[in-house]
Amino acid sequence: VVRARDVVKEFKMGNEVVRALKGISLDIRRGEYISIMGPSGSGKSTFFNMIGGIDRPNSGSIFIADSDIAQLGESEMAFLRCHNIGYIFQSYNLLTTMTALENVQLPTIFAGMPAEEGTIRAMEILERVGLGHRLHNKPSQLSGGQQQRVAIARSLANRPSIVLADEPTANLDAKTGKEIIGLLRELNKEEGVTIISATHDPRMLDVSDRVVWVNDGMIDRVENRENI
Amino acid sequence: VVRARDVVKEFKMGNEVVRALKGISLDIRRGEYISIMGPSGSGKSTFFNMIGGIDRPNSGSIFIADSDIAQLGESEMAFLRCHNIGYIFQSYNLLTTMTALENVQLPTIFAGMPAEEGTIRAMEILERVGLGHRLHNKPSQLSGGQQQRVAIARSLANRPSIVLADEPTANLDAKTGKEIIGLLRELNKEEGVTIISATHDPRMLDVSDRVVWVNDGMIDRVENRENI
Ligand SMILES: Nc1ncnc2c1ncn2[C@@H]1O[C@H](COP(=O)(O)OP(=O)(O)OP(=O)(O)O)[C@@H](O)[C@H]1O
Ligand SMILES: Nc1ncnc2c1ncn2[C@@H]1O[C@H](COP(=O)(O)OP(=O)(O)OP(=O)(O)O)[C@@H](O)[C@H]1O
Ligand SMILES: [Mg+2]
Ligand SMILES: [Mg+2]
Repeated sequence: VVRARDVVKEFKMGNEVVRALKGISLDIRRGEYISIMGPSGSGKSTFFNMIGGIDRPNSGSIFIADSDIAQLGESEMAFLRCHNIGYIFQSYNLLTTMTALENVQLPTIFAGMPAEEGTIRAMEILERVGLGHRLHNKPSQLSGGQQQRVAIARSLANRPSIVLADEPTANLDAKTGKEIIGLLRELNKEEGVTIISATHDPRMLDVSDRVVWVNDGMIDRVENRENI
Repeated sequence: VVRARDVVKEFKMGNEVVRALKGISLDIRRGEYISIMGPSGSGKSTFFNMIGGIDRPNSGSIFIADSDIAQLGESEMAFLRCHNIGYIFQSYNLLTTMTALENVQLPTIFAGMPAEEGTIRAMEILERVGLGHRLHNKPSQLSGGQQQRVAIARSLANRPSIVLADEPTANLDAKTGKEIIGLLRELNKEEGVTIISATHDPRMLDVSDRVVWVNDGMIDRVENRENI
């Protein structure tokens, strides 16, 4: 469902060029649960932005559901991002002037869902992540872990077939972290959602089909579930 | 060095009132390493903001180095915050238009240190957290874990006697996380810095003198090192 071929990403810093990705190739099958692990600064978030169509690589190509995203126009890419992919960003990216409920409902509005239905859907998912009692709080009125759970709920609003999660459990306590991993696993096993998650959390290893280890912009090794 | 007496904090949400802290009392001795643990939304960051003088409680009192911070004027409080306390916020709070070096040097400018000396000090600490090669990157040009390390370096710029850390290892991989815990422990053991850290990281238990468990705005229990 997602294929990356020799993806290179460079950032220009004055005269210097930082090669964050040095040529990454990876095939991810539909319905897999993949964890991407590696040291801080090794390129996980940059790779996440490439396969999610948020940023374009300098060279190499990315296929999502067999279409080359470099060939897609803006509106086709927006449709794909809105209906097929749910994003959980490392820095949440919540809209600070909207409540938790409005932040989670927003994607349903872009997808054309009637407002009443969208509100019910948003309430359901916020309940599922344990925030039924904080629907009308804005991000500044929520704790770090609560904001992260709003970001997780928002990514699920349009029942995506692929969830791209960047450090989904970073600010969560042991119990809440376990619940979120359980939720992602349930979506994966019962609804066949493909989960691709950049993480430092060793508990993710237990639920992953494969673990991709990156270091300094390259894939170090890929481990299957049996040998973890 | 830090004393809290019956601290209550309430937030108004329309007609509702959320009691984030329901009356917390705690004494922290100079040179201690204290971890505050508890579920997401239990009041750790709110308590952190109270003892750091960032926000005022509705009732109760806080003493830092034996002065009641409610009695301090704005400029005395600013002096205390600038010279004695280093803050590591859960959401980093870096200045997005400044480089890593400028962000770390900024506290030294407020403290009146000559610019040249401040630059050297900032470079030294960034080196110590493994970012000697990213001095001129702005926060948007750094990974999540790198931004967190800039925030940690900034908190140490003025050689504070107290470091208040809110989730210092949340976005760090196992190795970098261990290095940061090692750095905090070194400051604590060798330079006598008092460390107060809100965390979900079980490795913090190994280096803490005491662990304060909070739940729903109250202290559940306090454990000494021997019984952890
Ligand atoms: N400005 C605010 N207005 C209303 N409620 C708030 C506000 N700030 C915090 N809260 C509420 O107070 C409670 C405590 O929040 P706090 O940020 O202290 O939690 P925390 O223990 O740090 O959690 P985490 O581990 O997720 O960072 C939460 O339930 C939160 O929803
Ligand atoms: N806009 C940019 N300009 C310059 N360098 C950048 C930019 N964005 C990222 N980098 C660099 O690219 C490298 C990879 O960053 P990336 O955010 O992908 O790391 P990461 O693996 O997600 O790390 P973490 O675990 O800390 O989140 C880092 O060394 C970072 O400094
Ligand atoms: Mg990252
Ligand atoms: Mg917090």
